[in-house]
Amino acid sequence: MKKVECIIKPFKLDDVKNAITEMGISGMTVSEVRGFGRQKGHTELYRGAEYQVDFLPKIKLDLVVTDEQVQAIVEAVQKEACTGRIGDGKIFVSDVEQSVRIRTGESGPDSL
Amino acid sequence: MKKVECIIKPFKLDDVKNAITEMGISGMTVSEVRGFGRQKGHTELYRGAEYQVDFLPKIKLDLVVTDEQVQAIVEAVQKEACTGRIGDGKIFVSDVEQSVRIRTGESGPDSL
Amino acid sequence: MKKVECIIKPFKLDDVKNAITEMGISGMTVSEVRGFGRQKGHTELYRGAEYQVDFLPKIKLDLVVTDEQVQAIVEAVQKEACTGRIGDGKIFVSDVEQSVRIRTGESGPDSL
Amino acid sequence: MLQRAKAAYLGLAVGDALGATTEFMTPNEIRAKYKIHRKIIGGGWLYLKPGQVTDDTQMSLAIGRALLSAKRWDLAGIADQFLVWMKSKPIDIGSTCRRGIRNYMLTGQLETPYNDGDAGNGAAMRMAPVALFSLGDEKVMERYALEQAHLTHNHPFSDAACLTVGKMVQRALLGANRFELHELTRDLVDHHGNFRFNKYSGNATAYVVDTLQTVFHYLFSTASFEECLIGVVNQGGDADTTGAIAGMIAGGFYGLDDIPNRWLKKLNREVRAEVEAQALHLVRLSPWAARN
Ligand SMILES: Nc1ncnc2c1ncn2[C@@H]1O[C@H](COP(=O)(O)OP(=O)(O)O)[C@@H](O)[C@H]1O
Ligand SMILES: Nc1ncnc2c1ncn2[C@@H]1O[C@H](COP(=O)(O)OP(=O)(O)O)[C@@H](O)[C@H]1O
Ligand SMILES: Nc1ncnc2c1ncn2[C@@H]1O[C@H](COP(=O)(O)OP(=O)(O)O)[C@@H](O)[C@H]1O
Ligand SMILES: [Mg+2]
Ligand SMILES: [Mg+2]
Repeated sequence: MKKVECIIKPFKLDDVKNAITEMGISGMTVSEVRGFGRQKGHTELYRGAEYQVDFLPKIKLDLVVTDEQVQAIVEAVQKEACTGRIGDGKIFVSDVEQSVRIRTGESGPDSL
Repeated sequence: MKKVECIIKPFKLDDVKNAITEMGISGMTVSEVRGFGRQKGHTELYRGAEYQVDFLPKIKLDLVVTDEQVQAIVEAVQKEACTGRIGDGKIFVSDVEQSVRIRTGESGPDSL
Repeated sequence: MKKVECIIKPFKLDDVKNAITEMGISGMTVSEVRGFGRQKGHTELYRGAEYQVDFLPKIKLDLVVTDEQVQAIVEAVQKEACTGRIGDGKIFVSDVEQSVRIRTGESGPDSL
Repeated sequence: MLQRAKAAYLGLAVGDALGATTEFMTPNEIRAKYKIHRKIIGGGWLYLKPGQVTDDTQMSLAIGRALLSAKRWDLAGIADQFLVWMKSKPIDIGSTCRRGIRNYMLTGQLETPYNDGDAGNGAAMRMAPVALFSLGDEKVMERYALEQAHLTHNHPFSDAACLTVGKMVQRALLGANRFELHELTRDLVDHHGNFRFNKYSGNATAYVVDTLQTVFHYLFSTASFEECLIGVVNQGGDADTTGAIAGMIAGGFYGLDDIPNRWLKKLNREVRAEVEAQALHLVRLSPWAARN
């Protein structure tokens, strides 16, 4: 099994979620994060001084999927989340050794 | 070392935390996330139209533990976090290659 | 490629971020988490009763870097985030099998 | 006969819509909230509108669409319809069904490998269109039942359940009496003793053994379609599916006139229309129709 971790622009969440649910993905876990990279934040006025907002809001989507699904998922997310402008985000794939569905105790790919 | 990542229902945090601290786990890192899966959110009225709340609040617990502790921890979390109703969550185990305690620079299982 | 996951005290974010950007790290993803460990929270008065605040605010920094950069990054973060007092945090290193830059579809170390 | 076929298929939809309200509840919780749940009111864990159906009816309709468009048994067509259905963002999909459909999407395989975890009721709940399409030829029904089941569920208990449910629906349509239907359950219990239901445990989970015990207990201890379904859905557990399976057998057995009109009227109009149309066309394509 693999974890596909996607950092995307917040307004892309619905498009990405719809694209992956159509591929039979049973679920995902989402968190609000802030990204720092080449994309610059805007400047803000605070107590009379202008300063750079460095960390931009992003959405992090974690999906654990079976090995066979990884490539299709990575391609679908990249296609859906891409605007072509700096700051679109990243997709990282890493190995998951065990998975358990808490409700039933099932484990392995059947628990996904 | 392994990372045991648990997505659980928020009201289960204390029970799960108590169960794992009783097993001698020294620390954990917790974040608020939102889950999407078979469990439905309630419907909400927005601008006169009813829509389904898709993403439900969950708690994500990350514990890095030694290889020998993994099975006992996975079983304890599953038992404690389980209500038997859809949406109880998942446990994912993945490999951690290095660990460092920032305060002392110690590394390896002793740093956990 | 490796993911270097750093749990640090919130006021250390700027120091750590500056240290790693000086090493040529192009980006990172940051989230607010809460930590539970040997560091005790303070007690708070709530409805007339004193209780222990167990989970303390921490910042989690995720940086995906090339294999060659890992040791230097780990040392820099540890040095910068360390205050010598309990609760300074942890650094965990794990393997990343694939990485994609969403904007361009580039993959591998070039996408970082 | 056409009326009985409609009654079986409508029984499935009515049981699904009625039971969905009490799915995953315990009998005590149902009693506390509804005293006796006997109206189609939607709600439930899926927040349904009154008369809305779930995967039990939708997957059955998918099978019907494949068979009616091919006018012959078409397993790949059924798999394709399941895939179209999965992509349509249905209100719910069971995890075993989802895995099977996903496996078909990724590999094109029309049979999922054997799995201990496949002893759920997700294949048995789809038996109505299969029974209607193969009415008049039990051997053919058996072949079709196992082929469609193995798209998602590959386990001897699920297989046995599909065959028994299919036979009961068909024989009910062909005029079997209560004792003849009971005999079919005794065959099942002979082969798999764990399906025995004469000391009913009250478990109504999605484990196919619990599901059929619940269905058979209420089917044989009540005397009307309404009484049977009310008994089943107030047992909670996987109530929409126990309701659907009880509904298809009881519907076929008691006939259309015995299905409460108030339930039929509450059923979603489009679902009701398609169920009725499929029932008629499926029977007209069956071996029974060819002979009559
Ligand atoms: N090395 C990295 N490790 C972890 N997250 C990163 C890394 N580099 C970038 N990111 C994340 O990806 C986002 C986009 O990166 P950025 O450099 O702004 O644009 P682009 O990916 O289009 O070149 C950042 O805001 C951050 O959340
Ligand atoms: N494939 C997945 N990857 C990551 N997180 C998931 C995945 N599937 C489910 N989850 C998480 O687990 C939670 C529970 O999943 P859900 O499908 O609602 O119920 P259950 O696990 O009881 O079948 C979701 O809200 C989500 O946070
Ligand atoms: N086993 C662990 N797994 C994940 N995070 C941990 C673990 N142990 C500690 N942490 C994180 O590190 C922080 C500091 O740990 P703590 O035990 O308080 O101090 P120290 O690391 O200085 O001994 C915790 O607040 C928590 O966020
Ligand atoms: Mg259902
Ligand atoms: Mg059900």
